[in-house]
Amino acid sequence: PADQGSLHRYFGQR
Amino acid sequence: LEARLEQAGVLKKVVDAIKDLVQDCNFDCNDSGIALQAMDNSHVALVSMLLKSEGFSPYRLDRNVALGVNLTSLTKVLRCAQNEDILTLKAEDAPDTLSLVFENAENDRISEYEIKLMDIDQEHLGIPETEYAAAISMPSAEFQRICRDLNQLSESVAIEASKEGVKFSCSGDIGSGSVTLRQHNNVDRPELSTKIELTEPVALTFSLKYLVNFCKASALSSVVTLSLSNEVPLLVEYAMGSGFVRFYLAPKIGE
Repeated sequence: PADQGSLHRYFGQR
Repeated sequence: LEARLEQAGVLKKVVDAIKDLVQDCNFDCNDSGIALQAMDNSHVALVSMLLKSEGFSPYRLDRNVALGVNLTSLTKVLRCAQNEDILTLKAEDAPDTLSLVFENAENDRISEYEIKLMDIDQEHLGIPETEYAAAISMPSAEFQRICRDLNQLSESVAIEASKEGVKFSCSGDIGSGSVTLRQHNNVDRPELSTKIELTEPVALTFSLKYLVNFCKASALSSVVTLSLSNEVPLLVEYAMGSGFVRFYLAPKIGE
């Protein structure tokens, strides 16, 4: 089954 | 802050759309309007909302202010407003409370409520400007039905966009299912059209639990837009007359 990555992988902290 | 909204129903629908995803969040008030950005606890989904200042009349703000609100509390107070009531939000410069005033259109009932605010140290993410490979707009009710239907069979859905159309498919313990939409234009009722703009084919897998949750925003707009690119989060947007609610969802990775 596929893993669920978090949004931190794509969006940086501002 | 003093911001007057012609229809309390707009804020009620916005809060209804996001309250199951996030519990406490800041309403950031500045010259462009009232904005909110918050992630769910698992950091898989993010909601970004803007009620533009033009949507309020008047919209008066002396200095930027962040209103830390518990959405369950706000929901309780908003239940005390009729959808057609005029809603005025008021807060001081360094507020402990947010004041909400509801007036009926006949101007013979005024209800005044206050909710306590809280300090919320909220993480803000920078969302890069993205040229998406596929943008699909469709009736929001149709997207909601597809998500609910497929969620009965599976936890996740594969979304594939190609020249032929957009295919939502899933498989689970009891079997499998798919819905394919083709582009079509409804001249009489444009909100029932399905439009597919594609620069390259896209295939991504997402958790249906979150998508079903996003669909609670369907009351805000009869049209929803899905924007996808391979290996980036899905954008689900509900546009309002003067603002939007956008949801971002991280894709599932690796098979």
